[in-house]
Amino acid sequence: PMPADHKVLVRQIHDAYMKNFTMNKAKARLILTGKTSKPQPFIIHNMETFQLAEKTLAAHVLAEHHGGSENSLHIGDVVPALGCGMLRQREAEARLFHCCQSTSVETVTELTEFAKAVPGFQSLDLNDQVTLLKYGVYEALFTLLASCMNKDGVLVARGGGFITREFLKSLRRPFSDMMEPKFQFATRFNSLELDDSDLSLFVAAIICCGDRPGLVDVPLVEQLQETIVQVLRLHLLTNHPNDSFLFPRLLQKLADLRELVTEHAQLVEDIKKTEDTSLHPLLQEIYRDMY
Amino acid sequence: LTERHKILHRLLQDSSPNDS
Repeated sequence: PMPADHKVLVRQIHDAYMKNFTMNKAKARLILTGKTSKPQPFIIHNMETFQLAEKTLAAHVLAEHHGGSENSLHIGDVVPALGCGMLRQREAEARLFHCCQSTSVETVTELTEFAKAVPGFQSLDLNDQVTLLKYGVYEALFTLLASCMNKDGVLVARGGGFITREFLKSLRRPFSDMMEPKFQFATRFNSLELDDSDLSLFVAAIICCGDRPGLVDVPLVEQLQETIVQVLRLHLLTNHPNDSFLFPRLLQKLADLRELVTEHAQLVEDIKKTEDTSLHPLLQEIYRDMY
Repeated sequence: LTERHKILHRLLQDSSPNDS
């Protein structure tokens, strides 16, 4: 049985996750399986449907931003989807790359708020908080992205659109190489059948990781990591009583995520060199001197 | 480190919507 203080921590981290992320696995699965009362996502499977989606989804997401929560709009210079519209004159691959950046920036903002709500995180040295986010956000982002993916494609624009895997593969290189490794990871990761409560603890464990380069107070971060990992282990045992190897299998995914991020950073570096495209300042900060 | 990561730093220092 799980001690009472562990149960409290599970609830706090799960609540922080549900509060801070606009999309979660339960919502995404409802949309992907067609079990929602909302309109079906607009399917983007070629350049024509992509261009149509740029016009309709941008308007839709913007309307939602103005009417909805301001939670994720802390960086005043970023409005996802608007970027896509403003860059319409540029070629499709580059525009898609910019849309991905806007979504990434939004998720990094949400992840920061989530991290701040993890008990103990804000007591860490501010430099260490920066380090943990710098190295953790992309691993966390690809974990969360898996919830929006199935073998055929990925949900975008808060579930308003669905980009097919085949369309992403058909883009010119290097853009075509961008998403396929994420789909492969997502297929393996989704077979673990985690729910949002499991994912919330896993994402917290990714962020609070004691072996990131340049940490000032390693023992304090390790102590926080140890607490979260123990809570994750106990939570998995109670939440998945018939899958006793889930915890070790999940820990193995941490290594896969590191590899995925290293590959991704290299690809972004290549795109920066060979394409006439810009990188958002927040993402520049994260990638700079990363690995 | 915070100097080289001004936006991350700012996001961390911003008062969280959860605090209010």
